[in-house]
Amino acid sequence: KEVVERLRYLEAEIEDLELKEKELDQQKLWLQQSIKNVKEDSTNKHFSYITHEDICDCFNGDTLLAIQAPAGTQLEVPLPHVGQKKYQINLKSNSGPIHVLLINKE
Amino acid sequence: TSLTPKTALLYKFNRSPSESLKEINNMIKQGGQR
Amino acid sequence: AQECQNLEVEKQQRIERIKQKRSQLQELLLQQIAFKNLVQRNQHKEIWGPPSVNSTIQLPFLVINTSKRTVIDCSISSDKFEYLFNFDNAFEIHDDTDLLKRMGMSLGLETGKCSSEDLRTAKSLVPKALENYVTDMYTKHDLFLESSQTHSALDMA
Repeated sequence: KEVVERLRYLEAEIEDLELKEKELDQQKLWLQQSIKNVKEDSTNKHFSYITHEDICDCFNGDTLLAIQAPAGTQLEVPLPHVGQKKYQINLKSNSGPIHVLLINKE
Repeated sequence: TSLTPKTALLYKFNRSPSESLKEINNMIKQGGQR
Repeated sequence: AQECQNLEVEKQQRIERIKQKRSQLQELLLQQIAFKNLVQRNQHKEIWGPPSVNSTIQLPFLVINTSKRTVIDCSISSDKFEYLFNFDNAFEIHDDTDLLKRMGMSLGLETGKCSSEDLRTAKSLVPKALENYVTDMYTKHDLFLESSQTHSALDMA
């Protein structure tokens, strides 16, 4: 009797979880669309910038490179060789030029 | 059969999740150690 | 009994997936809050006039940071479609969402340093139907903070 009751209870719980999961999937799609709309709004687009000062304040003292590139541009970082201090970044665009800005406080 | 070791990590602008960048940063931090 | 066991496993898997999907949703909410907060801040600052020329970078972009002692060698194709950077030191790469969080544009929700005032602001920046996820982030950290405070109080006792 207990096992049958447990079975019924579990089936009901799983049904609830299934509904919750579907709701989360729906909300995610909806929110992604909302973020896209917000970012594409012309006024928001005009004011969606960060100052060099803002960036320098986030990484005090470091050398900073800012990279703007068309969507889909590939950034590739080869696995560095153990023990060698050699690191590489390859940027490859198929649809437009890439802009790189060296930002430094000094 | 062991997979061929990854020789590079990739990130696509406006396509890849932020997680990919975290993975790259970890790889650089470990200096390529396995 | 075997069927019960299978359903228990399925239930745990669903609970795990729901946890993941909730945190993905909360990450998207942080993105929306940070972006809208940035726009509002810039609008407010521009009351005193636009920023000086060449002092801003338009979203989206990536930032690479490395020690100022690092030597960077850069090769660029003539059409600027391809770049090759060589560094003699480690670097990090961050996207603008990560940068906005560092600037505090997500009002400290992800670090638990969000005031009740900022919680109100954050909730005003997201769709009404999703406000409860923002409150969850706030209370989660709040509860965590509370529990850690009680723990330390107990330790003291």
